[in-house]
Amino acid sequence: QTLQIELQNYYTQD
Amino acid sequence: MLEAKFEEASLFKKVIDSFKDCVQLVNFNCSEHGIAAQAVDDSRVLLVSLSIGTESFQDFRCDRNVTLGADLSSLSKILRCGNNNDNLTLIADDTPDSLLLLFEDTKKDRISEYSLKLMDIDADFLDIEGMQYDTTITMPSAEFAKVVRDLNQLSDSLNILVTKDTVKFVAEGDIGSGSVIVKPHTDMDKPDDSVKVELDKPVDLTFGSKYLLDIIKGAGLSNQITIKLSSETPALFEFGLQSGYLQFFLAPKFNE
Repeated sequence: QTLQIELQNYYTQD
Repeated sequence: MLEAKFEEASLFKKVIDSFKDCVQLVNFNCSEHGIAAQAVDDSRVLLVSLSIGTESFQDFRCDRNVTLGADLSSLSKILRCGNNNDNLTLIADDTPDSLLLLFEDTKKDRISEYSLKLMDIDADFLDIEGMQYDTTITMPSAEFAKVVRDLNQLSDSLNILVTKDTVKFVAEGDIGSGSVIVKPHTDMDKPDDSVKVELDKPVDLTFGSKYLLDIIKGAGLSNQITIKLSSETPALFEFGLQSGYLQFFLAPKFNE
């Protein structure tokens, strides 16, 4: 089973 | 005052068509450097980053930075009203509540004018600069689009494995499995048909096919796509413009 991760886990808010 | 004239409306039409299906509300930030935009899809998995440099315009003037908040489905409706080879000029004042789109057919002396209502869009801006990647693949965009479309029929996930001499795309689903191997090569006669792989570290990543199907809508913008991958970070898929780019950042999937 694969899990989709959201972008917020990688990028900071500018 | 913004006055941005495309020699052919087709460029802007193609750019908007390339990402209107994955994001709806977009702030276009206009400055002396051109027009830029960033938007994230509703599922927060795919990010679109657009930059149209001033060289892409026949004329470009932007006295003060101005933000144009637009609903892409509405913008797209208006863009369909112009012909591909019309001149297209985007006009807005410094604090606009609407954007004027002027299509000119210089041969027939026909001028069409449309006004698009703008909106205040409250959107997060993510810092995507300065990411490090383990591998960079450059390949024909049509070939990448075909691989994505073909393997999408088998699975809702696409696995991309990159080693020194090979890029392997794999899909495993209920009806069976499929894989496509692409090897680096240089085509002297048609450089755009070449495949190039730069590798620091082998990569093994899985992506949702439905997002890749959105990304390949950009394939009409450029003959080549650049794919940058790194283990456990979002991948970058980039289509180059004559001046600027359309980039998609896609978060990978993980095994639970």
